Amino acid sequence: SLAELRKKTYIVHMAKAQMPAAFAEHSRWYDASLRSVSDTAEVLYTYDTVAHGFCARLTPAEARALEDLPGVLAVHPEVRYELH
Amino acid sequence: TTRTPEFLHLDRTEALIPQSNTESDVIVGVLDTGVWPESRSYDDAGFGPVPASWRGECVEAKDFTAAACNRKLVGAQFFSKGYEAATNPIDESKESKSPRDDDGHGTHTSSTAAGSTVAGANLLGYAAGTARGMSTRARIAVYKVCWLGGCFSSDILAAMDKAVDDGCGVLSLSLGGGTTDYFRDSIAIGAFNAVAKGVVVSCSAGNGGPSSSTLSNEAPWITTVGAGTIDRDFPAYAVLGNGKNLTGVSLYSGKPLSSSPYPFIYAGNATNATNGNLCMQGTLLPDKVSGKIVLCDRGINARVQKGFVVRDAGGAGMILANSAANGEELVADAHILPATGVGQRDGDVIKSYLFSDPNPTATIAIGGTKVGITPSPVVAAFSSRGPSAITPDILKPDILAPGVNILAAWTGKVGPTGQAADRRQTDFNIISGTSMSCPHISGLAALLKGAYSDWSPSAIKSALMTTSYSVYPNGDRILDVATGRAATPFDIGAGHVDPPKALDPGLVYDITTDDYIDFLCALKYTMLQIQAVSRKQNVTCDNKTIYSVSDLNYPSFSVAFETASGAGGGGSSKTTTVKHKRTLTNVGAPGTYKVTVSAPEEVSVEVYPQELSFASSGERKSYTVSFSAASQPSGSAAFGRLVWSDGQHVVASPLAFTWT
Repeated sequence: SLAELRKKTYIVHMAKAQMPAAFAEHSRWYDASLRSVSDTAEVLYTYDTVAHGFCARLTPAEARALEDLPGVLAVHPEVRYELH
Repeated sequence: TTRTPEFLHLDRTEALIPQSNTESDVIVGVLDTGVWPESRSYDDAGFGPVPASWRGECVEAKDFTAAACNRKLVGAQFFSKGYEAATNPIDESKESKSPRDDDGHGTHTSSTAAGSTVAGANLLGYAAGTARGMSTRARIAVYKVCWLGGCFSSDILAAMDKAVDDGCGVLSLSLGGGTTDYFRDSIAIGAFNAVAKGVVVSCSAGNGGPSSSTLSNEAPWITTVGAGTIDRDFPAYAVLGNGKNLTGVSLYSGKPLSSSPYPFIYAGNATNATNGNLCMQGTLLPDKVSGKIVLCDRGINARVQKGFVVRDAGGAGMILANSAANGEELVADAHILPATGVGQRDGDVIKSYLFSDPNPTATIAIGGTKVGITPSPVVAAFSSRGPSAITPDILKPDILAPGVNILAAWTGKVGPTGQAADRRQTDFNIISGTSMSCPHISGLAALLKGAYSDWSPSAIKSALMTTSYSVYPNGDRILDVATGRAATPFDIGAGHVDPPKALDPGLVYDITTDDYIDFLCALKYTMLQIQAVSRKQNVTCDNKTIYSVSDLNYPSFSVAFETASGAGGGGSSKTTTVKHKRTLTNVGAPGTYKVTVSAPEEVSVEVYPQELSFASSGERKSYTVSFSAASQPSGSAAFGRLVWSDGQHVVASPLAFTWT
């Protein structure tokens, strides 16, 4: 369906301490994790101070696939907030 | 802001601030619509060098140079990747792809928190005075996360990440979303780890009031701020042809109407549209409206936009009547034509005249700025209310601060109504919302953080909460404008902030990161969820430990009793007892504190011990409270207050009881 093809932004929370030794930097590990579920997705932001992880544009299927990868704690769709 | 410093007795705080004050080292990070750096509220006269620990920056962009920052405005950045990915690339003819504030909201909130002193501030002559932020010595860093299309969580989390890394000591977020579990909420997650790093996070409660359980930003590590009025008003009188004179509010400042009456018409009778009574764009018939005062009903479109619609149709003036949803709440607007906003009751009186008189007439007289209005504060009808939908056992909102008709700095990009057609330029604007109350608390948190650099975010929050007041000087309880009756802790939390008292709280309820993790265990979050919220990988919830939300060392109490089955309506004799444990830390002189409890008749409250003696500063003492109640009909609520006092300090906690 169209909804399954449509990309949305997801925030991916990672278990930073579980980074495989093969990676020297967390950003490389995040990128490799993303690359394993999507050829085209790019990291928009990497989070390191108040969260560990990244955000990227993914299809729902790619997001579900990411959830199953080692070191992935949670994958949450982006939410729009409003001024009060 | 003007007037709120006097209303909050900020002049009395100077004497209470310790010599070791490091307020100028505190940087308030404001996540909002950006900044108008040319505002005098960011004047850095008298400021020393920016603290060496500061890692923030002033981002250069097309309409924003690094020179825009100074020793007051120490950082300005923007976060738009999530917004642009979700929508389209920013159209720079419509909004600035830079930290520049095209909207005004961010300039208003950041100057409210920590703006410099500006003499001669006013909006079109209204609310004139010397404007200042709550902490004039704190510095400001702005993180633009809100755009024409909204504020996106990926950008907000990136900004929080950067703000904490930069070295902000306080984060102020006057924005929010719906109700969602903490592990799904980017603001809650970002705030958890900011607080863990010693950063106070103050957020607006939301404008979903007066309906109950309408809160945003209700995680217990966040300071959730509701909105109240101050003792200032902007009266504007609707003078009817039958001699009646009804008081509304207005910030109109143009040519006044004649005192002679004008023909008066209901918008609903000057339109061919079904929603014409709302004065929606293009719905008024000029031949029916021209030269007349038009009564519009509030709702759907912006209040100020209705004024433009009436003006464009040739109307001479506008009376804007509240609907039941707004009740008697009067929010002043810088209308483009002579106008006054009236409450629902007065609106009904006016309509009654309008519909019964064959030739109704009216005029509008502007009253200017009045101060010393009593009672004040009253809870704004729009201020979101508890109980918390996510964790009813945590009382929210936490605290009330000024959020109605607040004057603060404004952008040079749009006029005070924010409407594209408004060509007026003003250095200041008067607006309302929990967006305005939140930065009052953020600035006051910076004041406390400067005064007591060793206090944790939860100690600062506790000091603000336990010293707040819930009654007027005459002893009457703070009113809720939505009902006209006394407000409850679900409306005001601990009460209205009282800065001089917050600087000397005597005792505080401190909470550590581990306590918050125990709280998440009590919520039965999975390990993955707790790890995602806390970033901690080695966290565990011990199978042998009984975790309880009631053990969180919160400065207020909320007890959600379960109604016994079959008790609905008639009640039941079964009594339930809920125990809460708390620990107080002495942050003042040695002393002995005694407890007093005002409990509702439905609940028996026992505190043990009844007396706590502190021999030194930093000493901690624990107590337990047992709340026992028979079953009540589902939906019942009752309230009380628990107070520890040594005769000098009053450490007060609200009690809220519900039966579900």
